[in-house]
Amino acid sequence: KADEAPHDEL
Amino acid sequence: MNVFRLTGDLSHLAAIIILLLKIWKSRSCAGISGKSQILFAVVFTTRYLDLLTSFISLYNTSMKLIYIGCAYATVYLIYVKFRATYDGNHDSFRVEFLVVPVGGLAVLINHNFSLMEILWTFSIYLESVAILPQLFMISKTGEAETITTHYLFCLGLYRALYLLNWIWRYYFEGFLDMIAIFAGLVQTVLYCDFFYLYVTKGGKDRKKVMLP
Repeated sequence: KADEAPHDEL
Repeated sequence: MNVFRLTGDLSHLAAIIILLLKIWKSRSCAGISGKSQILFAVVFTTRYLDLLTSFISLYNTSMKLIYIGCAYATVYLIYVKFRATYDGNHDSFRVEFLVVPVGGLAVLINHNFSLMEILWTFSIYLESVAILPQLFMISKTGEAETITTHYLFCLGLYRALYLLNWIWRYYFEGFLDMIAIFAGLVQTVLYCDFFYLYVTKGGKDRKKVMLP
């Protein structure tokens, strides 16, 4: 889920 | 990392470099909105605070540093080095009308109510509208230099490619970030009018692109 993972995109 | 993500990043990088080189080579920032460039510097600063807290990859870290560095270099060229060429009278978009609502929205709608996450969300929302002062300036003066249109095309293309990246990631990784997708859609839609003009007025004899 997006709210648990670090933001890996730029 | 998929092909859309990579080409999106490279398109973004190309846009940033094109603008920086255009200003540097022509020794002028005429026709460039300093306000949009300040907003992009704010976007990168608030989004890439995670440089201090988490390491994702060498690619990720170096691209972030390049984006931030170039953003501040651009702002420096416009407001310090080539300040005399800055067309402040035509750069009259009221940025508080963007920053305040976007800040409010970031506090209200985010993945997690923490400072870092709210700043990340703020940067995503702000990026989606940060080009408006530039588009406003072009519509006000009624023209843009060809090199400026290449800059805008690459900058718009980058988020459009990211949309394809998100579709890809949804199907193959189950990854879904609604905030990024929604803002990315808004951002891409804002460029559609420009994309149309860029393509239809493109050609060897093009000198300038007019916006309505």
